[in-house]
Amino acid sequence: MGGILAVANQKGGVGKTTTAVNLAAAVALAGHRVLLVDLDPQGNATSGLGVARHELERHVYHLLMGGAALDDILRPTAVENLAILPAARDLTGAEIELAEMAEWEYALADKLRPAAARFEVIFIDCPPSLGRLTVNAMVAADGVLVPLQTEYYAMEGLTELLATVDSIRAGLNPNLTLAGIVLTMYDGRTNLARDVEQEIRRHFGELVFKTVVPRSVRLAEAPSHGLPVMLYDGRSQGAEAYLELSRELLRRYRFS
Amino acid sequence: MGGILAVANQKGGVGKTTTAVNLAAAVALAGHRVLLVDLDPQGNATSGLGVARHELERHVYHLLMGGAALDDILRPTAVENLAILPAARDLTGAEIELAEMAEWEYALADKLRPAAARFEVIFIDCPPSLGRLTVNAMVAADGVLVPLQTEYYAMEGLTELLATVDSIRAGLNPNLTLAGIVLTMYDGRTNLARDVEQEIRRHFGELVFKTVVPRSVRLAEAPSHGLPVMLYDGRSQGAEAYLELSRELLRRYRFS
Ligand SMILES: Nc1ncnc2c1ncn2[C@@H]1O[C@H](COP(=O)(O)OP(=O)(O)OP(=O)(O)O)[C@@H](O)[C@H]1O
Ligand SMILES: Nc1ncnc2c1ncn2[C@@H]1O[C@H](COP(=O)(O)OP(=O)(O)OP(=O)(O)O)[C@@H](O)[C@H]1O
Ligand SMILES: [Mg+2]
Ligand SMILES: [Mg+2]
Repeated sequence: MGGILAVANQKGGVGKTTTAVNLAAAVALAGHRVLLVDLDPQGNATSGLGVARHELERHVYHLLMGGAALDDILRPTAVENLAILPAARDLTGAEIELAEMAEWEYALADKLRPAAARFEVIFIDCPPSLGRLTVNAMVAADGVLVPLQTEYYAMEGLTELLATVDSIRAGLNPNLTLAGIVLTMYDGRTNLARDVEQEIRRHFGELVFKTVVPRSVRLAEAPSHGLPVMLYDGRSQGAEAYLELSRELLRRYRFS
Repeated sequence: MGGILAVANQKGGVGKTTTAVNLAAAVALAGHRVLLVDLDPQGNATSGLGVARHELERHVYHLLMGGAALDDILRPTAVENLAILPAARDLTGAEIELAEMAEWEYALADKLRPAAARFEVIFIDCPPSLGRLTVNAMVAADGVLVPLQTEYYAMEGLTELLATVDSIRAGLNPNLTLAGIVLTMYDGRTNLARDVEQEIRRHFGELVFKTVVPRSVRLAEAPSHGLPVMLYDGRSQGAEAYLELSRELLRRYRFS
């Protein structure tokens, strides 16, 4: 497995950005050179790492549409070894403009090729849809990481999401694997969370990471400080969970 | 104010579906004839009210694209006075196919016209995006109801959402108002929720409903039973909050 992971789920608010930001930071803190690509026009991963969205002249939209090179857009973050390709609002335009490009599905894969040599792991934060931006991420990626909130509505969308991964593997990206399902916002005191966990582990077995991310208010507070949770409150349950998840990810996949 | 409310916010997982389903049910239980339109291809409002998405031959996609009439698609729910226009997966196609229709922005407004005479209030549940489906909902609506999760990332998207409402009012739908902002998933024990509430009320004053919806696991459990929360657990905080919110909504707007 190479080093590009698309963090995707069309269900909204399941912890895609929180997982992309904190997992990327944890892998970088372990000494790997990591890139986080923000492919959501909301730009939450960008502001979650302290980059001011509104001041960006060049961002991932310009990379995707061919208006700028990788080095014009790459930015450092508060974490050593972690760089970001930030997003801003006008990335929304790409959802429509990509349709006019020949082989639009490969736009991101082509543009990220120079990055693959410089970074050991690349995470792509996806918007809450299965539109052209998410397709681009899945075509560029080696694997899809699926954050799954342990609730009913989030379970409903899983079939469609996995069907989309299968159809991209069958056509546009034969290497694409399902890197795993991460259970997020887990509140062990509720039957709901326990029932969902049991059902998901029964259906998907080893595909589900052993590490579960608990509901932890520190994870929701950290973005307002522009920091990943381990730099905001390193002793919190949220920080421990993402550090543990990064170790499990690195055990499963030897990024070279 | 007429009776069509679009429940919208491009930020994912902020409680759009939960608000649309439970507020529609509460208004119906108060004796008003209510229609809930599920305009999200995820179809959460549809399954949240017990309708089996996968068995639907005709749904809101066919109404929008002109393949079926309102009465072919309307379905009753477990709540007297509440009907639903259900959604299924292939509604995703409308996001792209609408572009080929002349005046695509008015597709839903035109198709809902016969319903406006039969229902006193119509709620439209929107997907987590500002794409063509959400634009259709805002063009058809008299007001936009904005569920806002009391957290940092959710606040970030508010400016873009309100700018979209303004631009639709300036062009496609001069009657469109901001019906109000509803604070959701509120956990009064955290500074984060209290800080966000204070900031939102300072900025938006009367536009923010007094009723706040607390985090209540009953709200997350009810959809798996296909019931609104007041029929699943009428004494829960979640049920009380949406009943209270419906009373505040009806005081603010006399639906005729
Ligand atoms: N484990 C957790 N504990 C507590 N809060 C969390 C946790 N994970 C995420 N959050 C908070 O929940 C909200 C939703 O998470 P996030 O924005 O990461 O989801 P998302 O899937 O990226 O959303 P979108 O679909 O809008 O892109 C955010 O306010 C975030 O701070
Ligand atoms: N007040 C609440 N307390 C507890 N859980 C809630 C509350 N409101 C919503 N939920 C749960 O949080 C999750 C997100 O809510 P919901 O699906 O209604 O948001 P949404 O904005 O419609 O999401 P999407 O952007 O995917 O359409 C769901 O699992 C829902 O059951
Ligand atoms: Mg996100
Ligand atoms: Mg929804």
